[in-house]
Amino acid sequence: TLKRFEETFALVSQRFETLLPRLFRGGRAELRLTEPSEEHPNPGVELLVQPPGKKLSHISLLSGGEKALAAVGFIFSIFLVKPSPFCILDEVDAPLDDVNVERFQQLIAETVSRSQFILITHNRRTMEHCQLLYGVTMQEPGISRTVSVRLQDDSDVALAS
Amino acid sequence: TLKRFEETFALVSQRFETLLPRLFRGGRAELRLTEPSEEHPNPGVELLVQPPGKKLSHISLLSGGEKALAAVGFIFSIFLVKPSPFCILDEVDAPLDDVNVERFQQLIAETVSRSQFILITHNRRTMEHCQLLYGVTMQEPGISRTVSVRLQDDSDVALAS
Amino acid sequence: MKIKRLELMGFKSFVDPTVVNFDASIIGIVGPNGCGKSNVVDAIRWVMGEQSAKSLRGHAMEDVIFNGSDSRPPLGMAEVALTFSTEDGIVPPEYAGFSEITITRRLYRSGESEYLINKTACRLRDIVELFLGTGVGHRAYSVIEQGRIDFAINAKPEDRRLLIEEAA
Amino acid sequence: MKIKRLELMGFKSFVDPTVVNFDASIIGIVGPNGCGKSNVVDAIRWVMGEQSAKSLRGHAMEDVIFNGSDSRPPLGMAEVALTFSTEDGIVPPEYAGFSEITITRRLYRSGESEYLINKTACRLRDIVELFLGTGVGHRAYSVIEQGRIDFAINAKPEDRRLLIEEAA
Ligand SMILES: Nc1ncnc2c1ncn2[C@@H]1O[C@H](COP(=O)(O)OP(=O)(O)OP(=O)(O)O)[C@@H](O)[C@H]1O
Ligand SMILES: Nc1ncnc2c1ncn2[C@@H]1O[C@H](COP(=O)(O)OP(=O)(O)OP(=O)(O)O)[C@@H](O)[C@H]1O
Ligand SMILES: [Mg+2]
Ligand SMILES: [Mg+2]
Repeated sequence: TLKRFEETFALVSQRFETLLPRLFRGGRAELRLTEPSEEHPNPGVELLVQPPGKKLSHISLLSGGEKALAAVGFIFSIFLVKPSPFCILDEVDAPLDDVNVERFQQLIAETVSRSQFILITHNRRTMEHCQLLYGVTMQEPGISRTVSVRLQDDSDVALAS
Repeated sequence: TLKRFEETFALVSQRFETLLPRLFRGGRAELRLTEPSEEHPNPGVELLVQPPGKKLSHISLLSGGEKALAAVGFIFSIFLVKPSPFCILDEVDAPLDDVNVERFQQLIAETVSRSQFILITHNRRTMEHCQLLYGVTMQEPGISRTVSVRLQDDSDVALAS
Repeated sequence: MKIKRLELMGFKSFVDPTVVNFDASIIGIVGPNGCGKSNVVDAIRWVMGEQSAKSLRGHAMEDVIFNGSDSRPPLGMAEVALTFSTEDGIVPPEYAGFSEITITRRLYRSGESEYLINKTACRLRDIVELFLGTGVGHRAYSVIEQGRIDFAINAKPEDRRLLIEEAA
Repeated sequence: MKIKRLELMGFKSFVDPTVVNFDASIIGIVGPNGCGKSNVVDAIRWVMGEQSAKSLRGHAMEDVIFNGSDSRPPLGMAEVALTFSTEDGIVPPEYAGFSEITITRRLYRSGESEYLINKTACRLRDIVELFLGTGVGHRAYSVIEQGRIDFAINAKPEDRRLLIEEAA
């Protein structure tokens, strides 16, 4: 299985190197294997991300939104190598600004032919990209019910029963 | 100093018990001291929160937004006992829905007579409650500059130089 | 193996029988804080075989059973059923003849569990094996829980390796 | 001790001298992802005496010095100055005569640090003592970094105790 891991790693890192610059509109990114050690005989995986115009730095120096975008890029790189029939993302758009929410949505639009997406979100821009919206309400305190939802123009998301 | 801790704890927990039901519009909340043990001779602090209509449960069962609101309530309870001249909050509103963002802002409005608030946010509703907005831009990649900002009606926040 | 339908009863805050139809490719779930959105994700992971109560935000597995509210008493059982469509051809050979597959999981307060595939009793192993190799599973890279998107970034290198091993 | 003004130079992504005036009670800082908002918070915590590079998201304290971009070479020094107003009367006795207090911190790539209060050289201890008992300090409950709001909830009980001890 080591051979399979190495093959998959090579494919995922190829995807990562092309996907991240598209998400960040420039810059570069790379996956690297760490040196095996006594404690961890199997090599681990390091992420290196360089947003456009910046120096290549350790991922901890990235901002909250840049980290979330890089993480989405990493997950999707795995996804593109081994698509799974469905993908569930719970408020991954919370740290993203409006520009990055659109980029995240474009990524979904490119992958949706192979997989189904279930997105939990508070962000109106993300809601606008959904084909179907389900509302969950707790009109009776402590009891969840589902309702069907239609996005109305500028007012809040309308919950219909 | 143990006596001082106990006095402060009593004051903070009084505040917590009255503030949380106001934030959650009902329910109840309590701070408790844990039993001292060999490992931890000093008692620790437990938070118990019961949103309206729900059973009192361990704080880990709360939702993402309920946890953030409870955490804001805890921080402000300490704040009300020992106000500090300024308070800096970096995207604490990210997990909150629109209703809870308004409640969070009301809490700030009640405390602002004693302290100055610096809020980092992507949320338009929070921006609307600020008296002064500073924009940070990176028009030259990798270089941060500040600009003054005016909220314009429906379009995006206008960055002026 | 796209998701067609989810049915919950007595699972966390979904005390009454609830059906959620997933008839689209991009589905949004919206609602106020604390209303039960992440509980839907927990339900899907649970029926697919999740065995860790902690990763379902509880202390004991019993925490997934509706534990009461101001107006309703606690229930004695939680049940979740998840129906997949087999149109995309990703289906284990023994289920090739079916147009859809339904997996069901029940937990009683007594601690007893039941698992079913297409209404026939089976073991947990059978459910886990159903998903082997498809890229989905209760811990797979295809389900990102709330607050866990940073996991891939803040994780240790050997934990990130696990994500790639799943896809291998 | 309300904040009146922050001046940064060579601190993280703020390579050129930058002045931020805080002339209001509720101030918002906005801008796209990665533009430098949280770096402003790091600058305030650093000048107030923060000694842990890790809690400023770096590996070594040198990581706070501007390390270059496509168009600019790295700098050799980072400097931050923070000016407080003393109008609210919260001020240590030895500074009672001043209408404002400015604290300054510099770090050179050589590892050398300088601290100043109202342009007079001092030690780190003097800066930390300035804030003792006021409820502010680089680790106080009054500065919540990004992603740390859950800290109070997910922390261990003995860590939460620390937050209250600070207010005692
Ligand atoms: N066994 C249970 N019985 C009843 N209610 C439960 C049970 N387990 C969890 N809950 C309730 O479910 C609620 C949390 O729901 P959930 O985490 O799905 O909210 P959410 O819609 O994701 O909110 P957010 O937008 O804040 O993330 C909690 O308030 C909790 O009290
Ligand atoms: N020493 C340094 N020199 C140059 N740039 C640096 C340095 N340290 C950090 N940075 C840059 O600062 C950026 C992060 O800024 P910051 O965390 O303040 O963003 P932010 O505005 O808070 O974004 P978000 O909305 O995503 O939280 C990173 O892209 C990083 O490359
Ligand atoms: Mg949630
Ligand atoms: Mg930030």
